[in-house]
Amino acid sequence: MQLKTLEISGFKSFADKTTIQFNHGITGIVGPNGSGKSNITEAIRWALGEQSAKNLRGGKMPDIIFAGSNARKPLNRAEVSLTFDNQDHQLKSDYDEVNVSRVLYRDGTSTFYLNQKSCRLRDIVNLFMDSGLGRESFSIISQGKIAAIFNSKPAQRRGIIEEAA
Amino acid sequence: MQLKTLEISGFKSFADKTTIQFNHGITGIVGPNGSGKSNITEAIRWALGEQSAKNLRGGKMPDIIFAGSNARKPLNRAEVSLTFDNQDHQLKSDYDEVNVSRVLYRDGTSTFYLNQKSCRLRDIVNLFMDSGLGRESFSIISQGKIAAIFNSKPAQRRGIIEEAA
Amino acid sequence: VGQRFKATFEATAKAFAEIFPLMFGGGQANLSLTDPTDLLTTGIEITAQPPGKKLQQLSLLSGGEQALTAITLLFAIINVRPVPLCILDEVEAALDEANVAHFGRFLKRYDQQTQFIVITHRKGTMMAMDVLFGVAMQESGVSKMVSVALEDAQREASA
Amino acid sequence: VGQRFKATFEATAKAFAEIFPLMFGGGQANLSLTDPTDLLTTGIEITAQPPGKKLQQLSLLSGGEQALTAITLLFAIINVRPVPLCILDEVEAALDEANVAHFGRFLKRYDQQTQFIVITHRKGTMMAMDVLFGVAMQESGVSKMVSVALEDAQREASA
Ligand SMILES: Nc1ncnc2c1ncn2[C@@H]1O[C@H](COP(=O)(O)OP(=O)(O)OP(=O)(O)O)[C@@H](O)[C@H]1O
Ligand SMILES: Nc1ncnc2c1ncn2[C@@H]1O[C@H](COP(=O)(O)OP(=O)(O)OP(=O)(O)O)[C@@H](O)[C@H]1O
Ligand SMILES: [Mg+2]
Ligand SMILES: [Mg+2]
Repeated sequence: MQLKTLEISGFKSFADKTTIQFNHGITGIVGPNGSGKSNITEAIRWALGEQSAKNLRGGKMPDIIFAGSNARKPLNRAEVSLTFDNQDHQLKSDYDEVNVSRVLYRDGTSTFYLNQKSCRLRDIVNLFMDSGLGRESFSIISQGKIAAIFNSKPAQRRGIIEEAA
Repeated sequence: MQLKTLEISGFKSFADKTTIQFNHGITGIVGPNGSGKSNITEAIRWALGEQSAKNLRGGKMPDIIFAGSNARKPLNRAEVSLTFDNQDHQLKSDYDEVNVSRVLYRDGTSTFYLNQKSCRLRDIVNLFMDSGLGRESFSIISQGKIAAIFNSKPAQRRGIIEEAA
Repeated sequence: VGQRFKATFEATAKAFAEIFPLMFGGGQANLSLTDPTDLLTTGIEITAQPPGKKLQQLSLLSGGEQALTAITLLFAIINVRPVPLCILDEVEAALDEANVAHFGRFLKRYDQQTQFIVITHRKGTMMAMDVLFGVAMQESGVSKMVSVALEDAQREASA
Repeated sequence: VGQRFKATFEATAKAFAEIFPLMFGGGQANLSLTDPTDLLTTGIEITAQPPGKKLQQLSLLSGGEQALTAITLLFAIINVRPVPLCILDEVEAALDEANVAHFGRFLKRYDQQTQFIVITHRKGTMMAMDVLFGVAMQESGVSKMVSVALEDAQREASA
């Protein structure tokens, strides 16, 4: 299972539709402070089903929709799409390519798609649940969170092993 | 008021007596991870009267005494001395040079000295109270604490202004 | 379920104990269960002893040592249960240049089984990347991807 | 007491609003009292808007923007009430190279009135230092000061 493409449109500072094609090998993302690097991490987290606005640095979920800037008006919707190569069928799907999309409107409406078919959030979460990309896993380490493993209580750390188990 | 000399002996990783002479200008302290840089910060904090072992990354105060290594036995006492140039009498003392020393023994005994005369912890704390080096001030920013100003509640931040007032 | 947790835990603990001295150039570390009799609710204790130092509580470790220990645990888990995708956002901020180089070499060891996406502003980490994407805000407030020549960034980083 | 707090607060707020655009190359920031009618218990609210961006809650700022805003507040307080000694332990870990250079220049502005001791592993910060002390652990577990040639460190840092 490999992430091939990430499309971000209207999510946080990505006002314009942005497409990133990933290749083989280790991908580095660089840029100045505040340019949008961590927003990319959060776009992926959100598309995989993150439900807590706090885990995306927001107060409530609509905070992740582009809020405007000097030169631009706010947008009314945010969309993130992930496309995975699933030839090894690590994701429990018959498709060789799996596309996940999540859309949020400012009025609070949400839509979710799996290979262009409308679905519920829970279907996306279930799809990734046994892939190692679940919520407690170590697969996404947010900025400033590496110390958390130390400051967490012994009881909290068990989640990491449970996720891997 | 200027810090002229710092002497550390038996405090954390400074098993051997170490003397640092400060000069005019901005002083940088560099070195590999785990070499002892933050321990220097904490030695100064401790000598100025820090009473919380947690603020020194320890569980209880004797944790700050050199605990031994591969090649060395633990020590039984820690001592830190600070020498200030006080010609401008920013510190409320008649002396042109003020020396503060703090000693802790593993059995829990503590001794404090102000210009070589035995004193109580409270005398040291009072001496520095109006100098801008008090506990809530911004004068010592520990590793990892710069984010704290953001994560602190509005009520907690007032301490910084109170200290400066 | 308790058995599976136990098996995963023991494999992770073994990998953690093996990787730590490789990451730190010596020393030792362990994972242990706070309550081995109760696999459903037991917590996990970490001990870590950098090379040459006395074993002390975790809080006394330096900022860089703590980050490196957490990174070691990450690689131990990847060892036991490979994750297909791993996104690391500035996890090496506290590391000195030598440890940044260690970290980069470790990424390369696991890169066959794990797709790493690494956000960094450390030049040493950029040296270990195969592809670099740049993010910029040429128009204020709006992010845009820009191409970054890997060879240039690496040449500058190794200067 | 309430009056003195108010005077210090207003001076700090003024300095903070002036320094922020210098530090960020634009934008604006403010300090405000959560309860101006109760000077004894009021809290302090921070708002910060980097150049070109919309004013949003602090939590949405990037790691580097948050660090730089906190550093701005530090310099605002030093402006109002100079501290004789200021020890900074790796406060610039989250800053990119350009912002590290800003930070270094700001240290130099206040260096007449404040004795700065700066712990760092960032080469850009080392460029702003007048004296460098090195700490090493040649014997494991035991710290020792070693001399570091400032010119060498700075020449290497500017490479
Ligand atoms: N809903 C939103 N609309 C517009 N801009 C937003 C929104 N949410 C966050 N931002 C902006 O995105 C920027 C943060 O981006 P991000 O955290 O990705 O930066 P970064 O590249 O990771 O920086 P650093 O190197 O400092 O960590 C902030 O300046 C913030 O104001
Ligand atoms: N009581 C003690 N006795 C001996 N060694 C100690 C004691 N307390 C702490 N140490 C050691 O001191 C080291 C930490 O030093 P310090 O935090 O000053 O490092 P540092 O130079 O700031 O590193 P970094 O760059 O990672 O922040 C740790 O390795 C720790 O084990
Ligand atoms: Mg970031
Ligand atoms: Mg440190």
